[in-house]
Amino acid sequence: VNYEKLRKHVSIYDKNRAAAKKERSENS
Amino acid sequence: GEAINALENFLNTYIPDHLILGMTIDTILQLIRGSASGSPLTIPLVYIYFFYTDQIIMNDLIDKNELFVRYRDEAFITWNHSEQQLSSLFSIAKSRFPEVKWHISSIDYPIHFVDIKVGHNTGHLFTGVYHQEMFYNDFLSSELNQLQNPNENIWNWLRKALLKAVRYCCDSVMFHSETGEIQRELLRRGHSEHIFDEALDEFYEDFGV
Repeated sequence: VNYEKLRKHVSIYDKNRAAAKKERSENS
Repeated sequence: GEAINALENFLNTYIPDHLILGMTIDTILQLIRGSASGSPLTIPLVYIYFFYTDQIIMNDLIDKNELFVRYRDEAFITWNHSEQQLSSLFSIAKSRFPEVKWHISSIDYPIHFVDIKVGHNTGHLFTGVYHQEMFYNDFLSSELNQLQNPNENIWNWLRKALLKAVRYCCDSVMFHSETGEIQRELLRRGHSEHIFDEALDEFYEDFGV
């Protein structure tokens, strides 16, 4: 398994989740 | 006094109209002053104070190439200069923030920072997932399993454990060691190896590797 690629994709996933959470809290 | 100043800065920065429930910031500070000790406000007040001291420490005292992390009242820094320079750094920090009590630990042996294992191999920092020893104590395991795994299915538990492994481990060697820990933990809970293999494949597939 390409660990660096896995880390990069998890990092993108975390950033997207944080952005979605921020957007939800701003809308509420 | 320093904490109140920090709170005032914080409120002025983050409350655009300078009002909370119709109260001005001056009123809020008057209500808090002299009564914060031991109240539920104490801890948030301390964190707001640290929020500003962190910025001073990061901007003025610690090199941009170093790592500075704080969680609650614990902080972790890396240092690539001499021990003498490090001791000067602590002297400056202590004189600038005399009200903070400092307890300093080095990572000559691996330590844990919250649930992250931190250590070094001949000066190269490594990180991984910290497992509390008591989790392996069979005497406590049934209670701890309930605490660690409340109303969750095993697939969720595995996904969370694998995500944590990727986030915490510094390289593929640590990551593979952590997947081994997860697998052993799963077997210890009476699940089959097949579940682990399937969850791992699914996890890799989800993240495109």
